[in-house]
Amino acid sequence: AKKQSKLSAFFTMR
Amino acid sequence: MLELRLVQGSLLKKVLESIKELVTDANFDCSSTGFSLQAMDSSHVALVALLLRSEGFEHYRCDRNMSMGMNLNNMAKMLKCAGNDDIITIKADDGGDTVTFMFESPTQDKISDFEMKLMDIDSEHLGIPEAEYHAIVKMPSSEFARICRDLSSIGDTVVISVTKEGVKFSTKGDIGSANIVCRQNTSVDKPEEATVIDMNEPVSLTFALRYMNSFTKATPLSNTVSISLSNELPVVVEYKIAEMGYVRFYLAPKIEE
Repeated sequence: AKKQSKLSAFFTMR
Repeated sequence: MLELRLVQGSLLKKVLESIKELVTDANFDCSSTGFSLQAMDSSHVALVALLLRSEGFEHYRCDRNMSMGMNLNNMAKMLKCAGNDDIITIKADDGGDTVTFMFESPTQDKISDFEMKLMDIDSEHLGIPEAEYHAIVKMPSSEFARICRDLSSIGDTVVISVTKEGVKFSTKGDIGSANIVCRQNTSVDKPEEATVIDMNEPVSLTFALRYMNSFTKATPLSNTVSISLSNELPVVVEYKIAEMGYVRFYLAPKIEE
């Protein structure tokens, strides 16, 4: 099964 | 002091309709570049980035950079009171806690102003690096909306795969499965009806259809949509706003556990 990833896994918080 | 006059006020109405489902509260940032917004949905899975460039406004005065926190549902309620042909002016004082939307009818015989309370929002800004995408698909926005709507009646997720053959949208659900393939067709009469596939590498990613359907609320903003995909990266679904800028939606993929 696939899991929903979050944007924070790809983009850095500024 | 901030004063932004937008002759084609309907654009702002459409922008709000396109993002208010995804995001509840957001900071609008105003600078010499333009009027912009970056906000994530509450689950931090999707992000909307809006830019309306200053050159697209008939009058654009922004004495100092300002960030205005607004409840998008309330803002949409106010903008719904503007006629589709109305000129919309956004006004705010430095350090004030309200924003005023002024609507002028095209013949100047009706002028309304609506004042809305601003709010303090702790916003988390994400740094989005410029990326080289493996594949960029440009297609009619209405076609993309139709595909997302059709597939969501069958399943909850969509697999978007780009190969030399074209772009394939697939889903599976309890009642069965569906595949929709769109091939490149640049020989159509009007450029906005074309599907153009620019692929460097084949790519296949899985996304939640609920978010994709929410992005298609931006369909009235543009005849075409571009979908930028890279393996292992969020997809970018972009609707260009004529002469002014864009609304971009980023969506994190579903990945193997």
